[in-house]
Amino acid sequence: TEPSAFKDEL
Amino acid sequence: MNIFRLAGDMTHLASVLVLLLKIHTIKSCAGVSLKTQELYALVFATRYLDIFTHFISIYNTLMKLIFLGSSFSIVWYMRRHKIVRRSYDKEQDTFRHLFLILPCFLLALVINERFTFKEVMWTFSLYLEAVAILPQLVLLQRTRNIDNLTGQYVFLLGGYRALYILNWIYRYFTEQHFVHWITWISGLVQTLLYADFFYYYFHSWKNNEKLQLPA
Repeated sequence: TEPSAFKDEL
Repeated sequence: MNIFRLAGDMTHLASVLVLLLKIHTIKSCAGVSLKTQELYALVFATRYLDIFTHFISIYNTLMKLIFLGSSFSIVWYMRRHKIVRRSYDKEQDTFRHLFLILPCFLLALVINERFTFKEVMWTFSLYLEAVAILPQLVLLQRTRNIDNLTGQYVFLLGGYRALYILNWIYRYFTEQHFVHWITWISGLVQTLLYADFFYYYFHSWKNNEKLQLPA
């Protein structure tokens, strides 16, 4: 899983 | 994407459109903090570094382009447009950027999820966005007569943040996710900064009075 948070948010 | 997230993005978009409408149509930026606008331009520039290398969706790319384009064009209008810039309250808008930028950058160097250039810049943009509204709030407090569009702009920005918190709560329960402390805490701080403004905004709305923040 991608450790960095919420990269799909703006 | 859930409904809170979409509503949040649309509120954010509306806030930017309200501000551009004011500046472009009325040719006035009275009551708008250039410092806050420059901070937002920096926030988007550092957050969307991967805009052309990491594709998420057309929606995502389009919105990023809109936020980058609008924030830089607002700064351009306020600094360069020969009519708009005359209405800028330079003497009132005295907040120092560096007092916000430097601590946020240092914090991002220390507290981040991964020590890489892009990740530190992304974290920096989150910290900076949390406090970027401060020069605008200070300016509102100094301005005796806050016009409707400026009041609505700040209200919509605060609304966008509140909806993002609902979005995170929703995501927490519906997705397999880590506890995203950095995003959550900086987002929470950012939303709390609007609490005072919201109080006076609703108060003036309820009593049908002009919005005025106490000194």
